[in-house]
Amino acid sequence: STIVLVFEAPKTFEFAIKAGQKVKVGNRLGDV
Amino acid sequence: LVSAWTQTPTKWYPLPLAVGALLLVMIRYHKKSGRAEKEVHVDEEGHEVIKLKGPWQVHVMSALPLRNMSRVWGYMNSFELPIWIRPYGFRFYAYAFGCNLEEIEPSDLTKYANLGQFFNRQLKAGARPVDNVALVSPADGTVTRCGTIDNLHIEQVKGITYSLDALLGVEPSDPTPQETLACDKSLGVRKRSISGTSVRDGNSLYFTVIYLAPGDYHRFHSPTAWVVEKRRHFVGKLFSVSPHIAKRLKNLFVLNERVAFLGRWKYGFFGMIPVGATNVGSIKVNFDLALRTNVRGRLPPPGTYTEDIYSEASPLLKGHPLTPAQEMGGFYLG
Repeated sequence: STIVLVFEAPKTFEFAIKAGQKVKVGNRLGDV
Repeated sequence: LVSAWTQTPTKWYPLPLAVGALLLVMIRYHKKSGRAEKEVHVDEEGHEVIKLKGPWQVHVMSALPLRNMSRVWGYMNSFELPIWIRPYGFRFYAYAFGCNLEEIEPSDLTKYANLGQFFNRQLKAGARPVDNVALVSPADGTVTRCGTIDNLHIEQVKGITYSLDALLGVEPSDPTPQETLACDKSLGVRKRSISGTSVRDGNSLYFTVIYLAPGDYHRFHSPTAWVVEKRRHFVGKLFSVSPHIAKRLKNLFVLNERVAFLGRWKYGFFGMIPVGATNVGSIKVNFDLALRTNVRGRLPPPGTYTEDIYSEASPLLKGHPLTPAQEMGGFYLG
């Protein structure tokens, strides 16, 4: 299964993850 | 080898005409099929028509009764197992798929009557600390893609994209009474116009795709503080969504059955879309008990969906409010 997130954010938004990285619930994905 | 390489005389001779012609035909076929892969078919309203595209293995797979297979798999895993076999069976499963048995609740493996229950296990309180940032992971898994959305297309894998409108669905514009009824009463609605994709000045649209492997914790949580205004249920195929298939099957995430939660957060539009797969065909949502996924019946055309509005959950917020990391629901076997 897969979860896709689509969201609007200011252009200052930065991902804290990269493709291939393992994540767990509550881990930081990104911030403004 | 060295002497054979240096001393063997090279004899050049012309290729037969038929071989050359065959080569030209093959090159032409390759170019044509490459163009066909890139072609976008649109309907009379200019919206992209979702079609199955991929190598022959994908077409063979699409001929299989994947939805029925998924339901049989779920049914088989709903049988109650003998108590004595449960710890051995679930420990073997945990070993094979890398589950951490120390974080599950209850930790007594005899309490899980079957693999279906174990698959949808819950975690001990505090097992997943929540970062205090704008956006956190809604699930355990692997990030397959993330980035900005360009030209209203999301990248499935490098070089293969799918339409944002096809993923989220499109609201009917100027609905006729029949269309309004269809929208409200959960009948099929044909997409009409773009929705939820306009952004404010200074903002952009971003996306993240998280793949949940079989051994991962399969409940999903809210990734931020937001208000879910509506959900759209797209009945569809149940292809595997493993990275191996994602690389080969174009439009995978818009062909598969999925539930799109649409709403808003402090920066504007927010959408979350759990996508089902062959072994994990059912999606259940804690605050939407009416939702039924992977049920028997004929598949509607791709792009159609049923919609439910959550405005009654909170008339003030006009939707269902969620806090960061609040459990929303889960994926189930079958």
